[in-house]
Amino acid sequence: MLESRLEQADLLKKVVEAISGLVNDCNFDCNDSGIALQAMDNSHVALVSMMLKAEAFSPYRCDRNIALGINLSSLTKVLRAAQSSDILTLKAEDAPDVVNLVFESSEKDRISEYDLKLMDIDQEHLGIPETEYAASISMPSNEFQRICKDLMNISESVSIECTKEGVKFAAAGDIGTGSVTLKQHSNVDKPEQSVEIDLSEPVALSFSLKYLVNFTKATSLASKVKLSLSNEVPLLVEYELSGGNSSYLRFYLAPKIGD
Amino acid sequence: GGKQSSILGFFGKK
Repeated sequence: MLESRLEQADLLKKVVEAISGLVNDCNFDCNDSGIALQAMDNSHVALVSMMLKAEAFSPYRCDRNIALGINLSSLTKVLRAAQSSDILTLKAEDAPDVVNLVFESSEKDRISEYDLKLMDIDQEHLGIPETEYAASISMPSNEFQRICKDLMNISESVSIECTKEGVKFAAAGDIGTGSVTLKQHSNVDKPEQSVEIDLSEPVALSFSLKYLVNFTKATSLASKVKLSLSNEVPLLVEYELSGGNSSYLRFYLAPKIGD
Repeated sequence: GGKQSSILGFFGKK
């Protein structure tokens, strides 16, 4: 059986909110190392991969592999009943028909309990190759969101060019062109404001802004976002979850190729 | 611009 207790319901609320624009139904795969999720959007352009490590919960118990097939809009409806600061406990039997969600207010004076019906989802998993990316950029997550939203007003595509000079996001559309260039800089007082660029060779790729803007729904989960790029492979956009236990929310986006 | 590629062209089914 599964029994996992999250100190802050907010974490799951935000994860579900961040991925529900891309994915309708997906399996939450539970095993002794934690709860994982992998799903593509309907048009197979983007892939979401989430890992909530057992260490993100206290306590966490899962004796055997359990797949929780969940409709995300149904889960959203149930999670609306949870206050952000509630303690959230997820429970399921082996081979379950329902997942049980319990929300406890931090003052412990209210306990809400919901059973969400599960679906049988026949989901194929993709093998994501270990990649040494040519460029990785760590930047404030709200800055990345801002850039994507601003450039979406110009075009549906953005080119991301990373050189030793910095990283340039550029868009060209009917009304004109726009670009934002970021250079590496460290902010000692506010490390979350730093931009770090790790480059082994220059990269230039184009991506759909509609998807990138969708990914940035995860912005409130982490102060930093990491972009990893290599020529001719999908972009990786990564948000760290729940500080320091290597839980993550990753989005992969297939590039636009040719002209 | 360019043509949108598919994630399936990069990541194989397990």
